[in-house]
Amino acid sequence: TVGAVALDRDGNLAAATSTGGMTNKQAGRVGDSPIIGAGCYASNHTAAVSCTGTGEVFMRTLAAYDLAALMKYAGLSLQQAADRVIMEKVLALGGSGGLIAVDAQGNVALPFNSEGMYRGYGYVGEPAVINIYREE
Amino acid sequence: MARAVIAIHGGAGAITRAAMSTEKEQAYTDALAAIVASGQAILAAGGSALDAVTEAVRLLEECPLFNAGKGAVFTHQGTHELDASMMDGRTLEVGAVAGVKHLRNPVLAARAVLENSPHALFIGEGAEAFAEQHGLEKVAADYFSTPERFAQLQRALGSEQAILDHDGAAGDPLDADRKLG
Repeated sequence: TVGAVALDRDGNLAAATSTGGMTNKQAGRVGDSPIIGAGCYASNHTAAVSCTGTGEVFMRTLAAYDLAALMKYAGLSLQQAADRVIMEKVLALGGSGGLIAVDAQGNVALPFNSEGMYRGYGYVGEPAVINIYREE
Repeated sequence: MARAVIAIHGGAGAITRAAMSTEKEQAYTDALAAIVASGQAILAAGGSALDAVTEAVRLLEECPLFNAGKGAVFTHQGTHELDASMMDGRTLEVGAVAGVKHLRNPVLAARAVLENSPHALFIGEGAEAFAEQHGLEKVAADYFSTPERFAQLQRALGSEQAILDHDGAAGDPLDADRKLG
């Protein structure tokens, strides 16, 4: 699964996600990637989010929207909300994976509970940051 | 003026240094860096967040290292079924497609749905027909296949389990599954 989230200079957020699913999945199985609120979500009032991992768990937790809801209704920061979703809610149901998110202030969060996640981000005019493993 | 930024992911899973060659690690790093740079360039030129994420995901779909578009994983039946979605935070408009088999870039189909339809999600043949009506490129079903993904399927078939894209990249998928509990 791949995804991208962005904040433009006008303060607008957007998210996109795309996938081939899981190796050896049954034909017709659909995971969270095309499900708005589960694998992809964006609102200028909270954050833009794209998820990757055990699709069924991200659907059951409405992971992408849940991050935004934690910010809007519980007042959590982007990092707090992202960590809550991946390290607590998704993990509690046996889900593996992670997400990328950016908020309207330009904060970035890239939490994951698996060994690694291919990830990167870059502010305009600054060097990009690219990481793969947990310890980075 | 907001501090424009783009972030991308290429999937998560049992990705460890021990299982990664230096060459493969460099290939992934180079691909991710180039795609982030592309997004940065769009934003630096005053492009929208929607345009930046569309192009970033399209490039990820074009790269066979990642499980989307070219290089997508195989189903149990030896086919490819692709899904994509996007959302505009400014308007809360959305577009998504699921179970498509012949669209070169599913993310462009999701964008077409977002911009040209009152509906949110199209599946299968209907999604492909909608994309074709909006001029998107169709490809043969085997366009998405790579030898690495085919080998991954053969290992997974033995386990009778579905595995995350990067968990079955090397070795025994059952080992990867056990690692993830």
